[in-house]
Amino acid sequence: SNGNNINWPPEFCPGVPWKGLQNIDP
Amino acid sequence: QEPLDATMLASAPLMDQKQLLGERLYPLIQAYHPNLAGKITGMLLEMDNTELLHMLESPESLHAKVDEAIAVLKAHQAK
Repeated sequence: SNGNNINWPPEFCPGVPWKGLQNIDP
Repeated sequence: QEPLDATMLASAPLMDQKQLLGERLYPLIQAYHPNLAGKITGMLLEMDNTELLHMLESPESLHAKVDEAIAVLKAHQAK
């Protein structure tokens, strides 16, 4: 993924397993 | 909550490391920016874990990075 993705940045939610940039749809 | 140190962190898988750091950073960031805390934490988690550990120990450096992240986020959203 890249910085131009509209959904960037991925949002961290406490208690929810963090998947980092994989959270973002390509 | 136990303090987080580099040794403890290194023994966890990579995504768990980010999770541990995120769980600690989030409440601190939430104190500055309740509405953007999730996004800002997500952005900061892209940084090196050593830097994130330093930010947990140094409110000044955390605050500086949070301000930086907000500037980047606003510029991104303005596109």
